[in-house]
Amino acid sequence: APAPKKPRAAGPQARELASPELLAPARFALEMYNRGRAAGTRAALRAVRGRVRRAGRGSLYSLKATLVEPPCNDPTVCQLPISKKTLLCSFEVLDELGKHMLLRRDCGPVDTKVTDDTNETFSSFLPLLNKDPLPQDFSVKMASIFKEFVTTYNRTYDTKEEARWRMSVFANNMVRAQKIQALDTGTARYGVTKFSDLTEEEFRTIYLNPLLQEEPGRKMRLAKSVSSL
Amino acid sequence: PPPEWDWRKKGAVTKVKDQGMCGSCWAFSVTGNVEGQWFLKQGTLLSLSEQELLDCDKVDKGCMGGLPSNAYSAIKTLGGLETEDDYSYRGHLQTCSFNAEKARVYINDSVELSQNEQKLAAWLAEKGPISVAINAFGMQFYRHGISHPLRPLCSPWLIDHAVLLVGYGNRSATPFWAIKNSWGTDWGEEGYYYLYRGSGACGVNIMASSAVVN
Repeated sequence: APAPKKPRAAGPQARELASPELLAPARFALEMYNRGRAAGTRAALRAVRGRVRRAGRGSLYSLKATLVEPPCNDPTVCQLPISKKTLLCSFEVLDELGKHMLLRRDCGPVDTKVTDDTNETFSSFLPLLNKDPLPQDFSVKMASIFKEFVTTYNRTYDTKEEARWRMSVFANNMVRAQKIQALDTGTARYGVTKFSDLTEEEFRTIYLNPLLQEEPGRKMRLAKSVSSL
Repeated sequence: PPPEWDWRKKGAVTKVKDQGMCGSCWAFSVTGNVEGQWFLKQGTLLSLSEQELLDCDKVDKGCMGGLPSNAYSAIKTLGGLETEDDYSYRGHLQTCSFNAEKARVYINDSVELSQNEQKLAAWLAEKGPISVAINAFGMQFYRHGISHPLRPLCSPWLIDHAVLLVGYGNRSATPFWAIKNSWGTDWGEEGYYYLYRGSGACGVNIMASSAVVN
């Protein structure tokens, strides 16, 4: 890991950390990143730096981590040239009394100019929002809202691990909804919906229609406007 | 156009439907439009089959997505649409079991509408609900009110959801489109989405179309 930097002035509750303190949240983020992958295909942590905000019993870690994907070993699926892929990831990990929860995960290859999706856009729009301290009972409140969500929308999860994962997606989504709310110039309210336990990618894949922007479709004649009828 | 219009109040719109875990919004947008056109021309509101389009429109890709322009063409080629009762929605691809004898609704043509929102409003008020496609930014978490995301976040060039314009108006001086969605009544305002009108928000004006019923 790179040498720890001098703490920067980033508000009374935010401070940059030396690497050893980041290892536990970084390992948890990595574990979440590798979730569902077989041994031998998991990414490894190469470097991490970040900062922490402490509030009440919780700490929110904002991490910048470099991950290395293993080289592709299956010649039937490998893309040439076969090489290790390095990723730059931003993670937000909440630690409350030793229990971790992944709130945000944005990863992109190091050598591409645009590394990620709308979350990055939000970050650039909302530098201040990201520095706001977390409420002291953030995760308690979130657990309560999630429980209400599960009841309202009759959600069942196969395993405890799945339920924990869905809760972390839910918490991440609540932060996203808050950001969308802050960027809306109308009167709309955003928050918990029946889709709140889905990642953005799941939501897009299941409910949206990418063909609308990809395919030209059949050409139709232009309607006469009603004024000229 | 009149200052406000709502086809729901005039009986031209069926109840909100639910596409389930399937990217079939295009089918719901088109059946909603045809339901409105048939009502205005024939005086009867029939709830029409999206499953028929999913199964029998071979140009589109069922739950993987589709285009309203192709769906109109499929309805013409097939020979009409069955009702929801006769060909019920399942939310996944099945073998096409369209029965021409059960078709209750026919279309003659389809048209592309203006990208000018004033003209769209005028067309809607006179001719009926309009099939449109929008950028669904923020809709995952939308609860109520008039949505108006910043333009860079809701680009008109990233259209990914088809819906139905059923009306327009103003709420406390904020102009809106009333949009029938297909995610069930337990989403949005009883299944409806309200989007800012007049600035091409989320590309609402880019892909407007309608069937033609003679």
